[in-house]
Amino acid sequence: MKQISIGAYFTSS
Amino acid sequence: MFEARITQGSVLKKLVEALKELVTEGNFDVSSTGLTLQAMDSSHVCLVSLTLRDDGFDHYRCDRNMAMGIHFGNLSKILKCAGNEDTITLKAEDNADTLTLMFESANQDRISDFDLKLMSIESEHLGIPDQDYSAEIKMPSAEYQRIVRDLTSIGDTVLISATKEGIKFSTSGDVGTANITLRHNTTPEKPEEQTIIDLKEPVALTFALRYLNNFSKATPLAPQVKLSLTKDLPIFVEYQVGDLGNVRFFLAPKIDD
Repeated sequence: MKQISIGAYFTSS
Repeated sequence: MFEARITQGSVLKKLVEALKELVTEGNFDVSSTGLTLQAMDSSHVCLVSLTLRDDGFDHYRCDRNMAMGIHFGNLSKILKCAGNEDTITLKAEDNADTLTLMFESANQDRISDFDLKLMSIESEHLGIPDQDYSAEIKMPSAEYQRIVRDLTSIGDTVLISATKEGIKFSTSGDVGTANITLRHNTTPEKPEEQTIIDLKEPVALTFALRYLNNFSKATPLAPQVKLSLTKDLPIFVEYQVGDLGNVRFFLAPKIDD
């Protein structure tokens, strides 16, 4: 299994 | 000028102890509405969001928005010098390169001040949308701590499944397997001892136990913790810190390759 960066789930503000 | 005073200084000590292993450094963003911090762990799979509201402090003043770059290990060293009963005041001039921490004992007979060197930290700010989750579980924070600690001794990852039967934490490893199921339980008289499961639809997600275990370092801050789950999204683990604010952790799920 893999884990992607948490940043990918949120938008940059 | 920034100045924030908290009579219950032990809260600040507990906050920094809860965060320092997960987050090496980050910016305290201060404004007229309070102090916030948003930071990722070094592997960028989890996000910590801290909010301390201005009205939660005994005195709060911030004339100008500032980002104060903090090394949490160093802040922890300084806060260890504060007594548990001390009042703590944080102070910084505009554009200062240090944050002053002043500790006053309860009977005012010992006053100390420490200056923490600030750092310049580039940080990306992420927008965290308010959203409805498939399952929200409020439980005693000590219970959450016990579950993740126990399962960490068995396996590396945990499958959390929320169904109408309850919420099940499952893991496996070299020694075997483990399943712990919690059911909705509102019978304890004290609200903080209750387990409340609000399920909109069943959901099951896998997470690295190491991080969930790390989040539980916030246990001394709050009697209850809330876990929120939605398919394919990070778990949201929240501790309310009295009237002062909250600490929120987000952890990316483990997904199939």
